[in-house]
Order: sequence, then C-alpha cells, then structure tokens
Amino acid sequence: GAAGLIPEIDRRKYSDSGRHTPERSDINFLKEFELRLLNMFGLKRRPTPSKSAVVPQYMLDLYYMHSENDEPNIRRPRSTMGKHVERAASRANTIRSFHHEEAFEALSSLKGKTAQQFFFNLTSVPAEELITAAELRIFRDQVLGEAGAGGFHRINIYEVFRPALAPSKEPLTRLLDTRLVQDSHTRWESFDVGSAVARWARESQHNHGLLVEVLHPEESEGSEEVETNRRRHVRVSRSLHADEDSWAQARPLLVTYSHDGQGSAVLHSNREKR
Amino acid sequence: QARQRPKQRRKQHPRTNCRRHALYVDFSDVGWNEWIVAPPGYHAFYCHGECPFPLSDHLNSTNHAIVQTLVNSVNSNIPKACCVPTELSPISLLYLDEYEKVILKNYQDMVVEGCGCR
Repeated sequence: GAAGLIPEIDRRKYSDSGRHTPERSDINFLKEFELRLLNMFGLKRRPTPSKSAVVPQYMLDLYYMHSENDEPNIRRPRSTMGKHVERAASRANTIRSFHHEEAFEALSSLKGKTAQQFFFNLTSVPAEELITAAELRIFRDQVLGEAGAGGFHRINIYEVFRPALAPSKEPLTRLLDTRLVQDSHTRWESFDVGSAVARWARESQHNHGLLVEVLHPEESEGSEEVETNRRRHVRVSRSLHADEDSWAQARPLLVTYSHDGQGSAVLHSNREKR
Repeated sequence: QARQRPKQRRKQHPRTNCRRHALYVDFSDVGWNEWIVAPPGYHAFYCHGECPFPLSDHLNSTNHAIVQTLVNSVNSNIPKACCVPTELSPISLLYLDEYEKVILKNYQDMVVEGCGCR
C-alpha cells in the first residue's frame, strides 16, 4: 500500500536501478513518508479499522450535508438535522461520534421508569481541540398497534457527578435536558449535553457518564403487552428480539462539535463557496 | 472568424504558461480507503508552467513577481517567478481514526482553486 504513495516517475527510477525488492531503507523511507502524511491529518499512525466498525448513518448524513464534492449520481439522504446542529457545525471544524462502552452500562427498569447509565470514552479527543457543542442522540421506535400508540414518555438526560456507591443507592446527578415525546413517531431525539462533555474533555477524571431516564407516566393504564411495547419505544439498550445490525444503527450516539483552531468550520466551507 | 479566435488566443498564451492542471488523488491507490469512508478520492489539482517575461495580467502575479521576472530577463542568476497555488480550498473527510471513532473533519488548503506567478 505504501508503495502507491511514490509518484509514477519515481517508481520507475526504483525499478531502473535493478532493485525489484525494496531494501530496508526504502521501506523506512516509505513508512516515514506515510507518517508525515498521516501527521498532516492529525493521526499518529495509520488506522486499521476492523470489519465490524460501524459508521453511524448520522455521520454520513452530516458528511453529505456539508460535503463539497457534489456528485449527482449519489442519492442524498433526507436531512434530519435541526437548526441547532447547523449552528453547532458552523462553529466547528471537527465532528466526532462516540458509542458508549457497553461494559460499563447499568440498566435499571422499575415500575413506570427505565434508567440507563452510559459511559463515553472521550480520551481520543486531542487536548488542543475546543468542544463547542455536544448532543446525545437517542432513537425511538414507533409503538405499533392502536392500543399501544399515542402514549407519552418523558426522557430526562442527567450528568452523573458521582456513581452510586451501592446497588440500592442512587447516583449523584444533575439534569441536563428533558423532553416529552409521543410514542406514535419513529425518530431520533437530540439532547444538549454540551456543558458536561466540554468539561470531560478538559478533565477526564470527572467523566462518570450520562444517565438516561425514561418515564412512562401512563403505564398503569394499559395491558402488560402494551406496557412492554411502550418500554421498547426508546432504544437505550440492546433488544433480544432484534438483530445486531439494527442495534448498531439504533444505539445512542454522542456527537461532539469541536475546533482545533486551524481553518474554517465544516459548514462554512460550503456556504463560502456558494 | 469565430473558429479562428481561440487559435489567436492560444498563440498569445501558450499552453506552457503557468496554469492549473488536473490531479485526482484516489485514496484506494494507497489503501487509505480502508479508513477513509468518504470521499473515495478528490480533485486536488496542481500548478505548473512558465512565468515568462513580461508577466501578463492573467498570470495572477504580484508586483514583486513582475520585478523578479524583469530582473531575471537581464540577470539569469536571479530565478524567474514560480508558478504556485494562489487560492486553495478545504475538503471534508469522513474517516475512522486509530480508535475506530468516526470523525468528520474539514481540512484546510487541500484543493488548488487558482494558480499564479509569485
């Protein structure tokens, strides 16, 4: 792969000298050359993602929304971004997405309430990057069947200041954002978690994660089946009934908007050109 | 007459003069498509060509380049002005980093928009 980095004319020079197998110094030269290119992109080494790596649809949507490479044959997905995203992207030149660490999640589901704790590892955000905004995106799936649809849920997003000291105890939290939603719709909800994430990026020791609480106020009125369907409406945990692929694209997503002080914002580039 | 006009123009500004040339960088050529999700490549362009004496307006020169070219015409020890990018634009890359995190980043000065003698 690295040999492809040498321009055609120089590749011919190598073959003219009668050397078919590159010497160690040539390989080192290529590695150094590639490293310089990667440094230019802000990377320490060449990324080697596994085949299981998932690219969230939201990041692809953001790319197509802001990309300058307008290729007419590619079908553009319908934009689902709100004005808050445009505002956040207009101040940032880097947008990062994070899935939570499933090993650290903690789910509690009590009568009329579901609470899930998420931990997002933000250590890959470089120190020189200033986080200007962050959103937690939660997917909710329409409740099927007339009997179950039409109910309301309250989604509360908390920052965890101190984890629960014992299973019976509550963690110490503060409310970051809240919304009342109707379960007859399928869509992503975006919650503002910028203040907490900006602090975690500066002081990672304060990162104890987020707590997502879903309140089901009308739960006692329905049958057991309806209640179960309603509980599945907000996708905060893996479902035993769904396949791996659906969870990969439906799991909560933390998106950070940051600027490293170099160059223009992601959104501006397109507008300036127009 | 209409057909002859472009020929006359070409004579005035030979194709060897400083201008922008096509250059497409294909990430799959170097195996970078493994981690760059989009785009598959991009039109980077490059600048190449002569900066002849006297520098005409379309060569997008500076006062200094005009003076340097003038001096070169009488003293070849002083090089001619160079054909370089005068305007660059950014591109957005969507990629997976070393930790498999998905990043959308705007990189400055990746595409040559204009060339000139400087």
